[in-house]
Amino acid sequence: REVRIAFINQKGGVGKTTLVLNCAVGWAKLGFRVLMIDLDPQAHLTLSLGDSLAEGSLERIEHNTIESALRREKPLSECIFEVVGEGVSLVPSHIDLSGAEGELSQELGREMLLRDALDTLDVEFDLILLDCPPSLGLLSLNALAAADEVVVPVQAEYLALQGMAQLMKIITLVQERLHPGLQWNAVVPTMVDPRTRLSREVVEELRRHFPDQVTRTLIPSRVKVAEAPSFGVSIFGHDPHGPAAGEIEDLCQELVERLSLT
Amino acid sequence: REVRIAFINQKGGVGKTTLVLNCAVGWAKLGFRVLMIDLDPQAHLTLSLGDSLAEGSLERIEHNTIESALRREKPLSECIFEVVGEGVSLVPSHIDLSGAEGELSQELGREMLLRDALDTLDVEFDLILLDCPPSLGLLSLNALAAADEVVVPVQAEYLALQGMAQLMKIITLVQERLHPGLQWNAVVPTMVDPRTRLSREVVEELRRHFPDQVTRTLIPSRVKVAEAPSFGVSIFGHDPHGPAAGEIEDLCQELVERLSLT
Ligand SMILES: Nc1ncnc2c1ncn2[C@@H]1O[C@H](COP(=O)(O)OP(=O)(O)OP(=O)(O)O)[C@@H](O)[C@H]1O
Ligand SMILES: Nc1ncnc2c1ncn2[C@@H]1O[C@H](COP(=O)(O)OP(=O)(O)OP(=O)(O)O)[C@@H](O)[C@H]1O
Ligand SMILES: [Mg+2]
Ligand SMILES: [Mg+2]
Repeated sequence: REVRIAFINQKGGVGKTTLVLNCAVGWAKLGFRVLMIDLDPQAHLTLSLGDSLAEGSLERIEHNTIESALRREKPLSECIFEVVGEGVSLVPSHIDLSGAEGELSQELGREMLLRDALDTLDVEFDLILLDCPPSLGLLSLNALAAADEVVVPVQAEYLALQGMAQLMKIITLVQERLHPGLQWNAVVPTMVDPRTRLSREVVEELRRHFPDQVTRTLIPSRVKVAEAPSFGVSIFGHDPHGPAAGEIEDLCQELVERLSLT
Repeated sequence: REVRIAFINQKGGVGKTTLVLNCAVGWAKLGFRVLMIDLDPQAHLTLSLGDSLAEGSLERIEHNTIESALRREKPLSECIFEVVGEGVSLVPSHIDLSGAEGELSQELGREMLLRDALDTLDVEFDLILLDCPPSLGLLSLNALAAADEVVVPVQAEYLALQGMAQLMKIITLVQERLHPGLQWNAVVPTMVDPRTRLSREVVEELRRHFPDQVTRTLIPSRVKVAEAPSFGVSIFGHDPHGPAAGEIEDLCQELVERLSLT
């Protein structure tokens, strides 16, 4: 069946959402059938793609979000929208998911809701990417309990490793109590400023602490990458021949091996 | 008495902590007696200043944090450490504050714990700066219920305004139910890349939506600003004659007027 990949880091603004969209399209260009699931109530992935969703009237999107699937009000298959022109699909999110997270914490098996929704999905995909919110709450736990692989984007900044210890504990707990099959094979240094010594030192420190996971490919900080969402497209739709697109392609290739995607 | 200023934005990594330290020292250079309170369990402010705290053995810091004061185990005056060489003081945080946030949510008047601690503070300061965590939970609510003024750092990125609506609601709720005296007079565009059109458009959009609050002074994205915490100092300790120090000085002057600090 499909490989499910959770993009997770409880720190805000480290590049999770941007990486999910760019890797999704990068993998689609390699021939994979890709579904992205927006698990963040802030719904940045959904908002930046809003106008590009096939049959995605604002009303239809609002009533067919990941929340509907987690609450078992709708099958996941009814919440899938094609992203026109990029060759990938999306299950959208909405701010209401924030209230849902509180209410769903009373459910029996509350961490398994996403896994149940995915296990009953009758639509075929090769890869399902989970865009996590910046927290280690119920939504992120659902992602970890449902995922086969974990990818951690880490911003190359001072104190980047601080949050890693906490994240590692949570991943280990999920492996022990909910999902032994969960694998963690990738840490991706993002928004790297290759000119600054600080950036390089942080990446080296990451490699020392996570020698088996830190990717060879680094994702530098680039204006085009930051601009692409405001045009509703991935880096491939915004600047297909620029260096940033090439870096994402390299990362996608490297992750095919690391995450055993074929 | 002192003016208490909450630096708040539920989005992660927008520059709250960096601005708190740099404005603290900027105001100290103008003659204000400044105390910073680290309200974030991730304790980045505390960690970056760790080695510069007078009589700040690791053990003494751990047992005299903001948590001790919020739990009423110690008076706030016992949790104050001088930041050597920068002319400001700090009440440190610690990861244990994360657990405390959960337990303290059962307390009567749970949003007023910080205000109580500050009201009984017998040490003299002119300004007390509150460094909030990236959430709108109990710790941030305590900051809003205790503060006289709110400063919102906003990163000049696509979807920057998304979180503002939610933040505005919370500020309004606090004003209505807990603290009518709370004022919101400042929104500070941070990490602005003046060369990119996206950055300029986001700042213009901010000015349209918050004409009375957005500061004239913008805080550009600068390598020196990102590096300073790794040396345990403010921008004034790291690069006092560079452009970034000047930008912080301009901001401090502008905020003296906006926040009626004299
Ligand atoms: N490689 C990059 N170069 C330049 N800007 C980037 C890069 N990656 C992401 N950004 C920008 O940084 C900001 C944060 O990125 P993004 O929203 O992907 O992070 P996130 O981890 O998903 O944030 P959140 O925790 O809020 O979900 C966005 O404005 C995005 O455009
Ligand atoms: N003006 C700036 N120029 C360049 N880098 C900056 C600037 N301001 C902050 N940074 C860097 O951006 C990162 C995030 O900044 P900071 O920790 O102050 O944000 P924050 O809002 O406090 O984050 P959190 O939500 O995690 O508390 C840090 O690595 C910091 O050094
Ligand atoms: Mg995101
Ligand atoms: Mg901070």
